[in-house]
Order: sequence, then C-alpha cells, then structure tokens
Amino acid sequence: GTRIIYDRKFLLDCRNSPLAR
Amino acid sequence: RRKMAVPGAGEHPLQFNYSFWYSRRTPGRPASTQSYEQNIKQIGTFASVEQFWRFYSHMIRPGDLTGHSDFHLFKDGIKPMWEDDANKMGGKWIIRLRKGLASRCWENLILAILGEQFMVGEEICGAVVSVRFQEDIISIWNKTASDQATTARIRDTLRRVLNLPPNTIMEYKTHTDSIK
Repeated sequence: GTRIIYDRKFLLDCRNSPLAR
Repeated sequence: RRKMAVPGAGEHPLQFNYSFWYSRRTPGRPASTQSYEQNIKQIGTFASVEQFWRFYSHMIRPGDLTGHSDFHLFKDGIKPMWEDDANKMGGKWIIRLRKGLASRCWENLILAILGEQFMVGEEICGAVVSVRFQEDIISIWNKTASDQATTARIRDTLRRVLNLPPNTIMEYKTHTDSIK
C-alpha cells in the first residue's frame, strides 16, 4: 500500500490551520 | 473501552495512530515494573496531523520540565514498556544531549516519526525524551533489535533529522540488555 509521508515543513505549516487549534 | 481516534473532516491522516504518555519518577523510590506502570499516564491518542498539534501545542516543552520526567510517543496499542509484545524483541537508539537541546531535538524526532521519514516499514514503536539532572536523553524504539539493516537506517535518519554534530555519540541497546 501507499505510505503517508509528510516532511517537516508541511507538518509545521499544518500547525497554523484552524483545525489544529 | 477507549474510542478509536479517527481523522476529522479536512484533516491530514497519519500513517499510524499514536499516543502521548507522561511519566515522572517519585524521588527516592526504586523503579520496579509495577511502580513504572503506575507512574505512566496516557495523555491522549491522535490520528491526524491536526489532532497531533492540538495535543502538542498544549504540552510543556521537555526543556521546561523539572525533575525526573519523561514524555513518550508510541504507536497506538503499544505501551512504552519493554514488556509490551511489540517491544520485547526490540531495542533503542540512545542519544545523550547536553542541557538546552531537548525541546528542539524532541520536536524534530517526533515530526520525523509522524511523517514516516524513517522508511523502515512497521519497525518504529515509539520514542522517549527523558529529562534528567545534568543531561537529557532521547531514544527511538524499534521492534527487531537483530535487524541490522533497520537499525542502521534508523541511525542514519536520526543523524539527518536531528541535525546532530558529527561527533555525537549514538548507542544502540537491546531491551533485553536494559532489563539486565
């Protein structure tokens, strides 16, 4: 199957999403 | 029974669900298995990047913890203990950090785990940051201590994602050695 891979920058960007609060 | 964590609408799912745990040693008491299990508290489980940030943003940074404390990040269903089935044939890479580095290294380590940067299949079990008096220790646990290709790949990925100085000493310990 496919792996869900995220790099550090993407993960840090998600921190600013309203869903992350 | 605990409800299983699932990604919410519009959230970015993770390859695996994870839990944060926290433990703190009561000063002066020997750490028997029973007291270890009693001292460790599960903080919460998450299934998406956004759910991770909701926990993490409210947690104290390891560098701001006092005393003899640990944060653990483990795949959901794996207890942060040697005795867990997923851990008992496993081991860990250990890196000792001088004071002041733990918060940054811990964040880089868990982001690499959640983002599946290690490329070792299902081998990663979890990670621990241990705050101690004179130094801090981070470790990453994997399932199969005897799998040298896996442990070498974890070591090389750790060097890359933690951006460690080339002379940083990394030590691999099997859990059966740790029990002795």
